[in-house]
Amino acid sequence: IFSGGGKIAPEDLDSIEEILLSADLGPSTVIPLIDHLRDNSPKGIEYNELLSYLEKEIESLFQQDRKSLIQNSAGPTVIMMVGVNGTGKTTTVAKLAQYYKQQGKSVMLASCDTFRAAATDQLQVWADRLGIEAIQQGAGADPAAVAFDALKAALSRGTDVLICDTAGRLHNKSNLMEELKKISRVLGKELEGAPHETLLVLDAVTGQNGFIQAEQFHKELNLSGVIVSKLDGTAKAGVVVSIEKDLQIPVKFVGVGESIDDFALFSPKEFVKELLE
Amino acid sequence: TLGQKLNKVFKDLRGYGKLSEKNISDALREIRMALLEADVHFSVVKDFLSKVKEKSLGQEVLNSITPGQQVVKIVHDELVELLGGEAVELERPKGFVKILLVGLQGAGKTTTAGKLASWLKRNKKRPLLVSCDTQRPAARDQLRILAEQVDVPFFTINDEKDPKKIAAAAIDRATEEGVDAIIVDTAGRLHVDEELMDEVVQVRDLFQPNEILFVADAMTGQDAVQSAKAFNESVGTTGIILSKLDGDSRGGAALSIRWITGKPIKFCGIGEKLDQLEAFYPDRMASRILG
Ligand SMILES: Nc1nc2c(ncn2[C@@H]2O[C@H](COP(=O)(O)OP(=O)(O)OP(=O)(O)O)[C@@H](O)[C@H]2O)c(=O)[nH]1
Ligand SMILES: Nc1nc2c(ncn2[C@@H]2O[C@H](COP(=O)(O)OP(=O)(O)OP(=O)(O)O)[C@@H](O)[C@H]2O)c(=O)[nH]1
Ligand SMILES: [Mg+2]
Ligand SMILES: [Mg+2]
Repeated sequence: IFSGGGKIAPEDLDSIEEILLSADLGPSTVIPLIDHLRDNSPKGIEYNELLSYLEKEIESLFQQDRKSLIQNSAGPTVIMMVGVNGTGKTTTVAKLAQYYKQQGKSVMLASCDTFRAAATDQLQVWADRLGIEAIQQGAGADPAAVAFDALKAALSRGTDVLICDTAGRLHNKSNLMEELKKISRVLGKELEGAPHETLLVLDAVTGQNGFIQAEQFHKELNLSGVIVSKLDGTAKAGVVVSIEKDLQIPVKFVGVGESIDDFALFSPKEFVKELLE
Repeated sequence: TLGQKLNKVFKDLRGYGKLSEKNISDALREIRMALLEADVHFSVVKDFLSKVKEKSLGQEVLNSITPGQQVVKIVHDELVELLGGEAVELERPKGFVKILLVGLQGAGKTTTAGKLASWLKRNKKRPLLVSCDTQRPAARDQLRILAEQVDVPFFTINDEKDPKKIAAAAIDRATEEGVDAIIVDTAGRLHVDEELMDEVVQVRDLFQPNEILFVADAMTGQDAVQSAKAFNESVGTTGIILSKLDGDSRGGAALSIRWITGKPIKFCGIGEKLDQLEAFYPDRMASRILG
C-alpha cells in the first residue's frame, strides 16, 4: 500500500486501520489506537517510524516475562488440551508429544475424547506414529475415568509427561464445561498440582469470539496458556493481543501445518511482524 | 444493545425535526463498531454503512419521533436483504443428487456430511456417503461411523491415496447400490495451498456435482472473505453451510461470505448430533449479528 519511506498522511492511517482490523485485532483495540495516533502523531511522521512505533506499541501489550511450559519435579507433568470443536487439539497433542520426545522425555497420551466418532482412532494413529501409548476406554466412557487411568499408569511407570486430549466443546454449553472441570479435578486429586498446564487451542481464523472462548475456558479451568493453530493460513489471529493484554494468558506455541513438525514456540516479535505484513 | 446505543445518539432530537450530520455520523460510528465486533469484514461494513447512510437521510427517519428506532429498523432490514431476503424453504431435491463438501480444516465437513445424509433420508432420498479424505488420520472411520448412525451405505477405498479414484468409483458404487444421492466428503484444505486446491478441482471435474457446498465455521473472523472468495473462484461453490451456530459467536462471517460470493447460505449446523441441521433464516441471522 505505501511506497515506503514517505510521509504519513491521515488516509494512510485509514489503511493501517484496515490492516489491523483485517488481522482480527478487534475494533475495541484498533479504533482507539488509530484515533490516538491520528491526534498525537506529529504532522507528517515518517511511514517507517510509524510502523516501528506501532510494532513496539502492540508488542508491549503481550505478557512480558514469558515462561515456557511448567515442569513438575515431583512426578509426571500433566497437560490438558482444551478448546472448541475442530480447532486442532488432537493434532496439537501429537505435536506437543513430539516436542517433549525430542527433549528426551517419555510421553503418554490420554484419549479423553470419548464422544466424537473415531476420536480415539485418530489419536491412536498419532500415538503409533510416535511410538508412544495412548490410554483409552470404550466409546461413551467417562472421560474423567480415562484421565484417572492414564495418570495412574503414568505414575506407576514414571512417565515424564502425560498429555490429555479432550473432546471439542462450545464454552456456552455448561454441562460440557462441567465435564471438563471434573476431568481437571480428578487429575488434581490423584496428583497434587495436576493438571500443571491447561492449554487452550485456538484456531487462527477465529474472530472476536476467540476472546470470549479464552475468557470462559479461563474462568472455568484457569488456563495456563494458549496455542494458536492453523497460522499457516491467511488469518493472523490478532485476537490473541487482547487475550494477552486483558486476560494475561500467554500464547505458548503456534501450529503452522498438519504434520507433526509444524509446531514452534511463540514469539511476540515474529507474530507482530506478521500482523503488520 | 445497538438499539439502545442508537437511541442514546438520537435522544435529544425528539420534536426538533431535522437530524444533523453529527447525529448521522455518530449513529454510523455505533453501527460500524457493532458490525466489526460481530466479525463482519471491514469492506462489507464500509459498503453496508454507505447504504444505511443513504436510507437514514430519507423521509422515514427525518420525520420520525423515534429516529433511533427507525435507524435500527433500516440496519436490520438492510442486513436481512444482504443475507438473502426471504427465508427459502428447502425442498426435497429431485433427481440424482451429487453433493461435494469443501472447506478449511475443522470447519465441520465430515459431521455435516452425516447431517445431510440424515436430512436426505428424512426427505425420502437414498444417499450414499463417500469419504474422499485420504489425508486425515481416521477420517474414513469417522464418516463410516456416522453412516452407520444414520443407517445409510458408506463407500471409500481404504488404501487409496488419490481422492479422484474414490470419487470415480463412488459413481459406479451408487449405481450398484441403487441410491439416488451421493455426498462426497473431502479433506480440509487451505485456500493458499495450490496443490490441494487443484486436487479438489480435479475431484469436482470427475465427480460432476450439482451442489458444491462450502462449509464455514460461524466463529470465523475477517478471514472469511479470503477463504470464501478463493474457494468460490477455484472450485465454484453453489451454496454455503454455516456450522457451529449453537455457539455464541455473532456470526458476521455469514454476511461477509454472502457479500463476497453472492451464493446462498443453505443450511446451518446447530450442534454435533446428526439431526442438528436446519434451514437458514436471514432475519434470525440479522438479529444475531446485531447482538
Ligand atoms: N493447516 C493446518 N491444519 C491444522 C493445524 N492443526 C490442526 N489442523 C487440522 O485441523 C483439523 C482438525 O484437527 P483436530 O486435531 O482433529 O482438531 P480437534 O480440535 O481435535 O477437533 P475436535 O476434537 O473434533 O474438536 C485437521 O484436519 C487437522 O489436520 C495447523 O496448524 N494447520
Ligand atoms: N457444536 C457444534 N459442533 C460441530 C458442528 N458441526 C461440526 N461440529 C464439530 O466440529 C468438530 C469438527 O468437525 P468435523 O466434521 O470433523 O470437521 P471437518 O471439516 O470434517 O474437519 P477436517 O476433515 O479435519 O477438515 C467436531 O468436533 C464436530 O463434532 C455444529 O454445528 N455444532
Ligand atoms: Mg480432537
Ligand atoms: Mg473431515
